Amino acid sequence: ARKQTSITAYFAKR
Amino acid sequence: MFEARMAQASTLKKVLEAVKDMVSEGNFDCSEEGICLQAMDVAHVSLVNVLLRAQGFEMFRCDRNLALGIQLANLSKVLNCAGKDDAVTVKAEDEGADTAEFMFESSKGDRITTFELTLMDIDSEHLGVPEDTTYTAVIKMPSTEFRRIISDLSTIGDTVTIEVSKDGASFQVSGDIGKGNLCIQSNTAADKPSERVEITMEEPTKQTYAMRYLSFFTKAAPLSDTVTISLSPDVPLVVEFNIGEEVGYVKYYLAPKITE
Repeated sequence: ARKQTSITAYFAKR
Repeated sequence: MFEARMAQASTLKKVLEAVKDMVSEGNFDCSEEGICLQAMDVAHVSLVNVLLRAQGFEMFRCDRNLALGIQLANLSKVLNCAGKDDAVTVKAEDEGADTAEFMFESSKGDRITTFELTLMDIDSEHLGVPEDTTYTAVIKMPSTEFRRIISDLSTIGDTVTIEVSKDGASFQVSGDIGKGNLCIQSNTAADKPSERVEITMEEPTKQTYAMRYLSFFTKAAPLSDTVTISLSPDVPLVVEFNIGEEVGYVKYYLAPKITE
């Protein structure tokens, strides 16, 4: 099974 | 005071069409550079970055940076009132304004429509997207071809694996009814540059993504003849549509699906 990752895990909050 | 005039209201309309299914509201950040919108879908799986550069407008004046918080469905209703060849002028007072004005002028100048759109306070998170990412695989193709691939494969399954190898780029999908595999190869001999397919690969790359978001991204196809898809292991996919030569762009980022 594959898990959908979140975009916030890759790009830091500014 | 903010005031900007765009010769083709249809460009703004296409930008709205490109984002409104994925995002319900957003801040249009206005500065001397132009107008920028960054927003995530409700599940925070994808991100869209829109830039309309100041030089892409006939007239652009922004005395002070301001954010126009807009419900996109409402802006879409307003933009749908613009005629095909209308020009659009957007005006807003400085920060804290409750409304923005949208004025459409017919090309003959004999019909002028003005709307005041209610603005809202939107608390949006801004993500820093690194500019210097190098991708191991890049696919450039006609945006209509991209739209067709995603539209066709969406009917088969909701997850797609994109694999770029020396044999080309393949889109593999599986669902309840079975599996599909679509393979494209570089075709740099097409008559028009906009019809060419260009696949560049630093190393073989294979990543899996949710089809639903790729379908949202294809809504930007009317903005640009070509689309560039960039992927690398374990980083978000980028789908980029350039608007005109230097008017701006719509860039989508999509977080991959990973094996647990």
